[in-house]
Amino acid sequence: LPLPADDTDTWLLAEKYLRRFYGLPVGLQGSQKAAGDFQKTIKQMQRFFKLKVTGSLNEETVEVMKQARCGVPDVGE
Amino acid sequence: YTHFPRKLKWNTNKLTFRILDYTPDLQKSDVDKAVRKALNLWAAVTPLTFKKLHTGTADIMISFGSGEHGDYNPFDGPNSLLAHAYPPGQGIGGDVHFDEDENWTKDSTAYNLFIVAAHELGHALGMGHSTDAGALMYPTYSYRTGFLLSVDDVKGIQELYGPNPNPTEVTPSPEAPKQCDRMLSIDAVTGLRGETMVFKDRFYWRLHPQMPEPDQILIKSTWPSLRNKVDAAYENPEKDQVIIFSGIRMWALNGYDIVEGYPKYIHKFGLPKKIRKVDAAVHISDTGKTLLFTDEEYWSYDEATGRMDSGYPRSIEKDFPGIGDKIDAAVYQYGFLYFFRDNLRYEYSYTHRKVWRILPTNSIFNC
Repeated sequence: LPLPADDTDTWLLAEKYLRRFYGLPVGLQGSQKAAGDFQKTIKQMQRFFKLKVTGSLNEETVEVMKQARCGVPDVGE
Repeated sequence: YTHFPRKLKWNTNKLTFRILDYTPDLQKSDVDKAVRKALNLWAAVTPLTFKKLHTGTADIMISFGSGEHGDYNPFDGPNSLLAHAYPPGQGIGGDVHFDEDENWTKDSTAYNLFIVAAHELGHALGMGHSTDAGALMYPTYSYRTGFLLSVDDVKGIQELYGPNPNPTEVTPSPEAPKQCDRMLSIDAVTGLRGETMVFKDRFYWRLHPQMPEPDQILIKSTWPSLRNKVDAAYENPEKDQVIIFSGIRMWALNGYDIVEGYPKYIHKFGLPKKIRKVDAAVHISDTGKTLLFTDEEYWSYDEATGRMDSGYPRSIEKDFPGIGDKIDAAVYQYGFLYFFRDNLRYEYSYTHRKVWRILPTNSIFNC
């Protein structure tokens, strides 16, 4: 850190996406637990969209996050 | 398909809906028509009926709003979030909200209101999101024509409400093909600037060297003006074009953009009028020839002269012994011609003029 600007934007996009559609817990980023939650939730989203389940923000995953979509969550209550 | 937790559903089949306000993007009548058509989709495959109210509270209240619009679930300006809806229930339950900051249309030039309304009404009836890229309840927007519901959508909604007691003839689109299906056959395959596109039914898979997992996408979500089915395709790297065949028409792509002036008739290649479909096409960059396969015969087109070579058509079986008499698709990679037929792929050595190996078709996905 610090992340280059576009990485930060991508990270924030991913955080917002995962929080809204996959119930990523709200919490202080940077903590060990939060990083684990983040990775777990990315995997959940990759599994849903039948992407390669890596737990990391690769280009393919970010591309799907940028697509126009419905505002209803994909999983959870 | 999925449902909401506890399988929330309406406990009556006689539902009401009300359109509270209208987007200025479309005529009022166009909005009415889009919503009614969307409701009819679900009514066609269930016992559900929908009565329109003009006053008071309906089960399904439909409205347009920007940003924060009263439900603490704000929209986000143009693109990204298009609309949302709430599962069956009292109050906000069953309500559908569209993001007014989007450009709503009744064609494919922007976000088609009918398609988005049909998806959101699925939620209003109790459907969750589907992982089937061809299902209406798939979370991301894609433009499509024809009957919107897929088999996956129909199974999901009928699990909640049962079938329509007086069914009308509907033809849900088949579920999305599975890439590692042992019996997978394909319609066409081509390279595109280092990527590989494999066409099957309404979909194509995009294989990218850096993306180990192929992307399955609806053809029409990338090329709305193309047909739902591709017969053949080939890449001509010298022209940086991909030619896509469907019926008697062909389209040229430059990257993902359709080249102006297309579609054109396939007969522009010099094929006789009686040829109505190209089964497979492949460009052999070493010779500059493009081979066009139709039924049991094939043609050789010289890209440099723009003319068909003389002495064709010739017999596939005779010139390419071992691959059978008809093929589904063909591609030339690393000095090998790969012929696809049904669930098998024939690796044919062009230099030694013989079949080198026979692999499953799905091996192109490393299954």
